[in-house]
Amino acid sequence: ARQRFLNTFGRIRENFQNTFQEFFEGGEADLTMPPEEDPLEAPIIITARPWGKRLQSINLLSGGERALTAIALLFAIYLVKPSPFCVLDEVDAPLDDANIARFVKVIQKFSKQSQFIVVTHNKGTMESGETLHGVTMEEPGVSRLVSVKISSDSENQVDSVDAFT
Amino acid sequence: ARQRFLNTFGRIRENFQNTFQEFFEGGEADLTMPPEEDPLEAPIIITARPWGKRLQSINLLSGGERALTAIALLFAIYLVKPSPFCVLDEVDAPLDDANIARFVKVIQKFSKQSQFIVVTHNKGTMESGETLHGVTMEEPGVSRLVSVKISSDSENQVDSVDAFT
Amino acid sequence: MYLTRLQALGFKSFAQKLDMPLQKGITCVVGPNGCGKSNVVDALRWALGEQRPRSLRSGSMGDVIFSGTRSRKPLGMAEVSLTLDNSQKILPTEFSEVTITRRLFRSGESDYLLNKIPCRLKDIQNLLMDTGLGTQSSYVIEQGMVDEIISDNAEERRRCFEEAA
Amino acid sequence: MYLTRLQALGFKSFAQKLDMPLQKGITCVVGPNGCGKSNVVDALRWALGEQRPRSLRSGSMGDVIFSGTRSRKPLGMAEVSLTLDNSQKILPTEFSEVTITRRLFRSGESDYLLNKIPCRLKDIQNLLMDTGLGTQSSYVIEQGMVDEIISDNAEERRRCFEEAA
Ligand SMILES: Nc1ncnc2c1ncn2[C@@H]1O[C@H](COP(=O)(O)OP(=O)(O)OP(=O)(O)O)[C@@H](O)[C@H]1O
Ligand SMILES: Nc1ncnc2c1ncn2[C@@H]1O[C@H](COP(=O)(O)OP(=O)(O)OP(=O)(O)O)[C@@H](O)[C@H]1O
Ligand SMILES: [Mg+2]
Ligand SMILES: [Mg+2]
Repeated sequence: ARQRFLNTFGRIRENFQNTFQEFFEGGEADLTMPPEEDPLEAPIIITARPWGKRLQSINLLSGGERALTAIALLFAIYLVKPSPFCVLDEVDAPLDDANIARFVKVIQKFSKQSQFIVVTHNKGTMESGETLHGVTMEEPGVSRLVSVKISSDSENQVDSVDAFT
Repeated sequence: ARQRFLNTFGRIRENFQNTFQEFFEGGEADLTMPPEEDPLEAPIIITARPWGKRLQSINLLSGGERALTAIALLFAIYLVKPSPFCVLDEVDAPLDDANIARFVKVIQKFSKQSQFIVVTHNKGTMESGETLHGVTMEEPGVSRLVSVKISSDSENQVDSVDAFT
Repeated sequence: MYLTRLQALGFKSFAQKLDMPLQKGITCVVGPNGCGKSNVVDALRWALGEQRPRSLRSGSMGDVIFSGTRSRKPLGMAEVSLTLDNSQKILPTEFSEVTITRRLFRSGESDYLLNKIPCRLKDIQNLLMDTGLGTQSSYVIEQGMVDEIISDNAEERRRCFEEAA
Repeated sequence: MYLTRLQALGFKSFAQKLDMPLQKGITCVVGPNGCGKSNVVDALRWALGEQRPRSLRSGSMGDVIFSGTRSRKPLGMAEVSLTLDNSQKILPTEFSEVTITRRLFRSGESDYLLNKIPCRLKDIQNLLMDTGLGTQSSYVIEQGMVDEIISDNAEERRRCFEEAA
């Protein structure tokens, strides 16, 4: 069990070093455990260095930087055993416009291999999708789908995005 | 100590019933503790009913509904001993446009009595402020203030909001 | 392999039938707070065999059945059907299209069907076993997980890693 | 009573002097992720006597001193000055304007000043005692607190209430 955890940990770590650089367009990050402790018990330490800044523990980063680092790490874990589709539920909430653009670029790259279902309130994220489904609740407590397909219909895109937010 | 906690709890509860209705423009909410337990140990139960929906424990509400309920509760606590100013750091992140409008209305009402400093990424919230201060980091790791005062200058407002996000 | 259709009736806020077509690439699900977007994610997980009510934001499994509103009575059954394209024969079955159906009644009884043929939960779990879609829903990344992995709580952070191992 | 000016130098990312005028009503602080907005909030709390490094997202108090970047050396001291309008004589002092200054040196030594006159931390705490601005920073509402109060963890939730009592 110890060996299996160490193997998985090693793969997550390697993935993380890559996904972090993809999401942050630079900088570096690492995942470590204090070597003298038992790998099944030791705390997992996450350090990250966004471009131009100093290497720090994840807790010293800003809200948005931490969220994007966590997203990179969750993707690193997902990539150990990638399923054919991936669902993201509002993970982009703390990101500013520049980070949304980076986030979207990475999702678009991954989406060539995996299907993505992305729940979001963010207009930048919405514009990256090939399909948009709107859910409404005109009658309180009762959901209704108001579909807007925008694949190959970018004219339609801007108005419908406004209608849903 | 028990009596003091019960007194404070009673005041928070009353405030909460009001703040919830202000933030949600309707509906109702309550704060209770199981009566048979020791008030210094009992779990605090938060129930809420947004307009038209059923009364439920806060955990069964949606992400945005929970966040707004929590904001109403944190304000209820703040009002027990209101300080002359209040700082909000990105509490509006999970709110949709309709809830942002309600949130802004309530903050504007409170701001007649208290000074508010609101950190936000949300354009709706930004447009509610009389003053806007932009912080940038052109040199990595070094913050710089780029002030934009927009009180009594609503013409200036729209362009400067775009510049900061 | 990818998802082509999600249908739901009587599941959480879907008192009216939900029929959502899904495409390859990126599909965005949008709408106001509380309208049912995360319920769509819950429906997907539930159809794929999620057994832990906590992962569906519910106290007990029966909570996923539409419990009524001020103007509608509760329903007696929740049913979700998820259709997958299997033309690449990634799932161990000769069908090139597979529809998984799950039902739960107020009595606590459950039905499971594969392409309309009754089966056991175990058959569905076996079918999905090698695709990374098993009982762990590591294909869902949500805000709560972002907080857990950043969290100071070493236990919570470790759990995200152990689920991948 | 309200805040009229916040100045900071050597505090966290303010390697260059921050000079932020503040008005009554609502002031919004905006900017990209990681630019220093939450650091402005930390500077405010620190000037008002916050003694817990955890509330300032730091491991130890010395972490608030600018620790350098790839192109700038660390600084030896952090200093924040906060000016309050006291024309309504809410603070127990004859001054109609009060400036609180706090300094921390790498050596661990601290200075405190009221209107440029050296004093002890206790004098500042006494001055603020009746205004709700004491050692509890209940005047700050942030995303982390929203999560705590919603949290299933009864302990965390209770703590928010006890701090008000
Ligand atoms: N069993 C049920 N019966 C009826 N309504 C339910 C049931 N379970 C959940 N709901 C309702 O569904 C709504 C929550 O929907 P959901 O969590 O999907 O919202 P959301 O679109 O994700 O919103 P947000 O943007 O705020 O995250 C709540 O108002 C809740 O009352
Ligand atoms: N002592 C320090 N010395 C130098 N830089 C520091 C210090 N403490 C924090 N920082 C830097 O300040 C930045 C964080 O700023 P802050 O948390 O204010 O961001 P923010 O504007 O609130 O961002 P977000 O919108 O993501 O919440 C981090 O990049 C961090 O590295
Ligand atoms: Mg949701
Ligand atoms: Mg911040």
